[in-house]
Amino acid sequence: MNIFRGIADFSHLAAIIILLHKIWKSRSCAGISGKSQILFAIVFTTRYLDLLTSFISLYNTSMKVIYISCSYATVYLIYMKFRATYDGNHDSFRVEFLVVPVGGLAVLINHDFALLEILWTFSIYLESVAILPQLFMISKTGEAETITTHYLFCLGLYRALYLFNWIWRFYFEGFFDMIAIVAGLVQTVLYCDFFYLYVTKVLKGKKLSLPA
Amino acid sequence: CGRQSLKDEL
Repeated sequence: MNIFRGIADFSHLAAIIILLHKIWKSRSCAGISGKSQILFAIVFTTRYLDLLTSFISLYNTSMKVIYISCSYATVYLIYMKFRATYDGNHDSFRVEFLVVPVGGLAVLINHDFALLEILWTFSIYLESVAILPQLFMISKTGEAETITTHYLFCLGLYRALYLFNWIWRFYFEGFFDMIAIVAGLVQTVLYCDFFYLYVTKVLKGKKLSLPA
Repeated sequence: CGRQSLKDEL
């Protein structure tokens, strides 16, 4: 564990908690893409199936369990408890355009043609694009609540820090994982436009709104 | 290519 990965994991955790807390406190999921949240629940479920087959550390197991539980809790709040506040009309990204190609890619390009391995690869690919319905929703409505932008910033920062973690691990441990690195790069690039708006608007106290 | 070693990541 290096400093980049340590901060990244807690940034990821912060993002998840910020979103849950925001929905719970405001009793509303307005402006939040339920589709992105379902995709993240699928990402965690398919990636952390190894909870059943191998034990790495108490930290690893606890974080996995927390990520999975929180992602399901978020989906529950959006689609069940606060369903009336869910903005389905604006959450119109066609997720099958992500899930189907990503599934095909995971079957074609993986480290080992085994079920758990393909599901792990699928989760890595899917995570890299899972935020697209949320970004699409913001581009459609033209604005985002400030708390939602903090969520997105923490989520983007997490994968950007993992890139530094992988550079570190390559130099000091000699390991690299091309699938994770390429997908992580794609994922980080998708946030670049948002990072720019976050720094130039939100951090200066302005609301994130896009020109019409 | 070191794949197993990265399984400890989240």
